[in-house]
Amino acid sequence: SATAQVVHSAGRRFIVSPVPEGRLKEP
Amino acid sequence: AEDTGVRVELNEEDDGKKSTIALKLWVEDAKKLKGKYKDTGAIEFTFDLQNEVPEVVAQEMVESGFFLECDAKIVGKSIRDRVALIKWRRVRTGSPN
Repeated sequence: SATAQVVHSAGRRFIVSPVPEGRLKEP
Repeated sequence: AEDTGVRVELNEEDDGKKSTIALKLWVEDAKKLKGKYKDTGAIEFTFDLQNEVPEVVAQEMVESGFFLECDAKIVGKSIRDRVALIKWRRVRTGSPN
Protein backbone atom coordinates (compact mmCIF):
# COMPACT_ATOMS: atom_id res chain seq x y z
CA SER A 1 0.00 0.00 0.00
CA ALA A 2 1.16 3.56 -0.69
CA THR A 3 -0.22 4.88 2.57
CA ALA A 4 1.73 5.36 5.75
CA GLN A 5 0.60 6.44 9.16
CA VAL A 6 2.36 8.89 11.43
CA VAL A 7 1.06 9.43 14.92
CA HIS A 8 2.19 12.66 16.50
CA SER A 9 3.09 12.65 20.19
CA ALA A 10 0.02 14.79 20.92
CA GLY A 11 -2.07 11.90 19.62
CA ARG A 12 -3.02 13.27 16.24
CA ARG A 13 -2.95 10.79 13.41
CA PHE A 14 -1.50 11.81 10.08
CA ILE A 15 -1.96 9.46 7.16
CA VAL A 16 0.27 9.90 4.17
CA SER A 17 -1.34 9.06 0.85
CA PRO A 18 -0.68 9.83 -2.80
CA VAL A 19 -1.54 13.33 -3.99
CA PRO A 20 -4.85 13.31 -5.88
CA GLU A 21 -4.24 12.82 -9.58
CA GLY A 22 -3.91 15.96 -11.65
CA ARG A 23 -3.63 18.17 -8.60
CA LEU A 24 0.02 19.12 -8.86
CA LYS A 25 1.03 22.25 -10.68
CA GLU A 26 3.17 21.82 -13.74
CA PRO A 27 6.75 22.91 -13.11
CA ALA B 1 -7.82 32.44 -0.61
CA GLU B 2 -4.20 33.32 -1.22
CA ASP B 3 -2.16 30.84 -3.22
CA THR B 4 0.27 29.62 -0.59
CA GLY B 5 1.53 26.66 -2.60
CA VAL B 6 -0.04 24.38 0.02
CA ARG B 7 -3.43 22.97 -0.86
CA VAL B 8 -5.96 21.91 1.76
CA GLU B 9 -9.19 20.22 0.78
CA LEU B 10 -12.01 18.34 2.42
CA ASN B 11 -11.33 14.62 2.51
CA GLU B 12 -14.98 13.75 3.04
CA GLU B 13 -18.31 15.30 2.25
CA ASP B 14 -19.25 17.99 4.76
CA ASP B 15 -22.67 17.22 6.16
CA GLY B 16 -22.61 20.52 8.05
CA LYS B 17 -23.15 18.80 11.39
CA LYS B 18 -19.93 17.17 12.46
CA SER B 19 -17.51 19.38 14.35
CA THR B 20 -14.59 17.14 13.37
CA ILE B 21 -13.90 16.94 9.67
CA ALA B 22 -11.37 15.06 7.55
CA LEU B 23 -8.94 17.20 5.59
CA LYS B 24 -6.22 16.45 3.11
CA LEU B 25 -3.17 18.67 2.64
CA TRP B 26 -0.49 18.57 0.00
CA VAL B 27 2.18 20.80 -1.46
CA GLU B 28 1.15 22.09 -4.85
CA ASP B 29 4.10 24.38 -5.42
CA ALA B 30 7.19 23.62 -3.35
CA LYS B 31 8.87 26.79 -4.60
CA LYS B 32 6.55 28.82 -2.40
CA LEU B 33 7.91 27.19 0.74
CA LYS B 34 10.90 28.71 2.48
CA GLY B 35 12.52 25.47 3.54
CA LYS B 36 13.48 22.48 1.49
CA TYR B 37 10.46 20.23 1.14
CA LYS B 38 10.73 16.47 1.11
CA ASP B 39 7.93 15.18 -1.10
CA THR B 40 5.96 12.88 1.16
CA GLY B 41 2.64 12.99 -0.68
CA ALA B 42 -0.67 14.15 0.75
CA ILE B 43 -1.29 14.28 4.49
CA GLU B 44 -4.71 13.22 5.71
CA PHE B 45 -5.82 14.37 9.14
CA THR B 46 -8.88 15.32 11.13
CA PHE B 47 -9.65 18.79 12.42
CA ASP B 48 -12.09 19.92 15.08
CA LEU B 49 -13.73 23.08 13.77
CA GLN B 50 -14.83 24.21 17.21
CA ASN B 51 -11.84 23.49 19.39
CA GLU B 52 -8.71 23.32 17.29
CA VAL B 53 -6.33 25.96 16.03
CA PRO B 54 -4.86 25.58 12.51
CA GLU B 55 -1.44 26.85 13.57
CA VAL B 56 -1.21 24.16 16.26
CA VAL B 57 -1.90 21.43 13.70
CA ALA B 58 0.73 22.98 11.42
CA GLN B 59 3.22 22.86 14.29
CA GLU B 60 2.42 19.17 14.84
CA MET B 61 3.17 18.56 11.17
CA VAL B 62 6.54 20.25 11.66
CA GLU B 63 7.24 18.11 14.72
CA SER B 64 6.25 15.00 12.77
CA GLY B 65 8.82 15.88 10.11
CA PHE B 66 6.58 16.85 7.21
CA PHE B 67 7.68 20.48 7.09
CA LEU B 68 10.45 22.67 8.42
CA GLU B 69 9.80 25.14 11.20
CA CYS B 70 10.17 28.09 8.81
CA ASP B 71 7.10 26.87 6.88
CA ALA B 72 4.80 26.33 9.87
CA LYS B 73 3.20 29.73 9.31
CA ILE B 74 2.37 29.12 5.65
CA VAL B 75 0.96 25.66 6.42
CA GLY B 76 -1.10 27.11 9.28
CA LYS B 77 -2.45 29.84 7.04
CA SER B 78 -3.42 27.33 4.37
CA ILE B 79 -5.36 25.26 6.90
CA ARG B 80 -6.92 28.40 8.40
CA ASP B 81 -8.14 29.60 4.99
CA ARG B 82 -9.80 26.26 4.24
CA VAL B 83 -11.38 26.05 7.68
CA ALA B 84 -12.73 29.60 7.28
CA LEU B 85 -14.27 28.63 3.96
CA ILE B 86 -15.89 25.52 5.45
CA LYS B 87 -17.33 27.57 8.33
CA TRP B 88 -18.56 30.26 5.93
CA ARG B 89 -20.30 27.65 3.79
CA ARG B 90 -21.97 26.22 6.88
CA VAL B 91 -23.27 29.63 7.94
CA ARG B 92 -24.48 30.29 4.42
CA THR B 93 -26.36 27.02 4.17
CA GLY B 94 -27.80 27.38 7.66
CA SER B 95 -26.06 24.37 9.16
CA PRO B 96 -26.30 24.14 12.95
CA ASN B 97 -22.54 24.50 13.38
